[in-house]
Amino acid sequence: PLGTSKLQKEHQIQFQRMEAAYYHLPTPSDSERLRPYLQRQPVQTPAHFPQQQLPHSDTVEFFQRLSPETLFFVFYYMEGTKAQYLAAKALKKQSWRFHTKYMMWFQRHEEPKVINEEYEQGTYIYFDYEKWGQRKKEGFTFEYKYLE
Amino acid sequence: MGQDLMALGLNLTASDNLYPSFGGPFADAPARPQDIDYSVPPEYLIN
Amino acid sequence: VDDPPGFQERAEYLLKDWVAIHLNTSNSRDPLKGFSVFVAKMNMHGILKGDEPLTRFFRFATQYCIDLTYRNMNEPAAKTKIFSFIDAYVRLIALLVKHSGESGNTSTKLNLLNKILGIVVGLLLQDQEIHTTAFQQVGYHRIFVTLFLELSASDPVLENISLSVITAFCHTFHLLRPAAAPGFCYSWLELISHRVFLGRILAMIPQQKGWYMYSQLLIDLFKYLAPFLRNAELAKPVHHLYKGTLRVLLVLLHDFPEFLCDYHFAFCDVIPPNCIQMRNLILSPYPRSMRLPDPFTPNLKVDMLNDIGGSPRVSINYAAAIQPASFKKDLDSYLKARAPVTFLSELRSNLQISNDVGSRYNIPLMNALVLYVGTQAIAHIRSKNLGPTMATIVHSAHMDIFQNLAVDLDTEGRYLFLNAIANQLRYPNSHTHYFSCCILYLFGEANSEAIQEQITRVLLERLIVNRPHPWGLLITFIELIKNPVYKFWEHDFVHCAPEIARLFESVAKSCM
Repeated sequence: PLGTSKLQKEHQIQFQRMEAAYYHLPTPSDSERLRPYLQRQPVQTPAHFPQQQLPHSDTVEFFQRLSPETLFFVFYYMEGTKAQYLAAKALKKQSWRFHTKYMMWFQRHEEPKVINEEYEQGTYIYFDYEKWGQRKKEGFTFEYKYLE
Repeated sequence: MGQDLMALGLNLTASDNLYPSFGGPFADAPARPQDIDYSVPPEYLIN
Repeated sequence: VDDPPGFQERAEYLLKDWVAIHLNTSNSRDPLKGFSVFVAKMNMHGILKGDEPLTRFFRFATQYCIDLTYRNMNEPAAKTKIFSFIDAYVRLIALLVKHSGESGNTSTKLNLLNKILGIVVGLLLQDQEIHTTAFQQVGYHRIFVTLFLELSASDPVLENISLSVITAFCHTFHLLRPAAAPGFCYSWLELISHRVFLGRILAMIPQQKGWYMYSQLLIDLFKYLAPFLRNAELAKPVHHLYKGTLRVLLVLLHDFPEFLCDYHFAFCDVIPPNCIQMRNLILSPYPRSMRLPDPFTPNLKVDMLNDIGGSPRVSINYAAAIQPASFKKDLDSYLKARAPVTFLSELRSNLQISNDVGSRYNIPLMNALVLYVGTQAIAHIRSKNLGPTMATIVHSAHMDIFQNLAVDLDTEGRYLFLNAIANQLRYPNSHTHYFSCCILYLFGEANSEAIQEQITRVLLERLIVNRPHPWGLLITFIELIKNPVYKFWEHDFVHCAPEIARLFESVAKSCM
């Protein structure tokens, strides 16, 4: 029984300003840290691509099912995000180790020849993010002070 | 009749809390892991 | 007072110098390295020599960022350029706040933070008056969200001031509430519902100390939306803000139902009565520790439920809302002595505030009166070691008042009165129980079919909107249509139109 109620003058002014703001709305990425690579702008992908976020895609288990290359991509191109954090955890579960000086991921290729308090030495596989590929490195010394 | 509140892009049947991945009041879908700032070890900030 | 000669040049030089330091990537891994060098420079330029130069510097720097925003807004990839500059400036603010004064001296840090927030608020409100519909929210949005995220980083010094930081931002967002800065309303909703802000103010601050502050921000939002929502047709800009509000409320319903339970009363005071679904959203939550029995359970014995006797928390002092004090005094004396009878005949005049159709009554007073009388009734019944039932709620000063309101008010007033009762039909608790009995009793004892029809309308309009529906509403309506004592199906209004009859039958079928 209340019916409609006329907008008062002050509400009309408020509406004009709200309406003007409506035509340059904030986007979700305005509230996110700047992404050096991948801004948070949804891109229209073909309809047959998964349009919804895959279930449980924000869990380590999901990331563990991804290939190392995918994990490396997430790690290097989505830095400072939860995705990078989950990718790093998944890589560690696949016995990759992050070298904080070279900023690359290493994995033992065989039992190291030398192990002591400071370092271990032997043949490793590492992921070279500049050449974007896995490389073998023999006789590499992995100093534990660089183990993240 | 109001809105179909299930169609606002929130997973209301989720057992976990929604707010940690809330994409914002004007987002049609939750924020994905790559959208969420995270305090990662500073060594990971390779830029 | 204008800046001293040369000040702006120095301030601009310093600001750009800092941005260059910050953008030099090696610092992003060790922000402190460049900061200590820069602080020495600020000192050398006299910026840190007291309150005034520092205030001038922040006002200049903030204005510089906003001017940069307006200048570059239409450039391609504008936001990356604008944001990298603003983010650098905000990083400087955050470092100054964090490192000002001794690490244990929080007041220096907070004075500085509040000063800076106040400067940004002042510039925003002034800018809005200058630019009116050309006002750009994005620069201010970026400053606030980035500063909040910087000061929310996991850090022992910041943890120590987290409640004060949240309080400072709540105060700022209240000053920038949509009614004060309508051009900023979309950013404002983004800011108060940012996942980090929600997590901090509702989950991480101990003893729910952030809940009251957050309830005030939501009240600011509802008050702003109210005049636009009062008319069913929503213009696009309103609908966008309204949908955003619903999303935020859904997150609260899902993650913090107890918060909505505690503040439902204050929210219903400011949500327009025709905003049925949003109000249902506010009334539907129940404590996560509670298991709700299916309202459609045949022969559900509501008064046998474990939780039905619990007193729900109402975090607003509704008794204090009963004004003027003379009216409250008369009310209390009537409740006590069930006299003088003249009190009943004057009730309506205390509630009516105008003769304009649609806004004749003081809704918050109506809501407070109903809840106050109801809680007094529950206490009175309890004092006799009884619980609310159709027998224990009658022949009392409390029911005199409710029956008088049902009979004496006009259609508009009775609609608001019945709404005040229906707003208490929530999850199993003593208020739901009492008010469910109360509205059914008013239906059963009504001396005119108009009252019965209006009670039905008030319940029905809450049921036919999309979900969610409060548990107490469902069990009350089911009782009304099931219990033959109310002769519900014999009323003409139940069969007034085929679709209405079908609707009742479909509800009845789902009950059986």
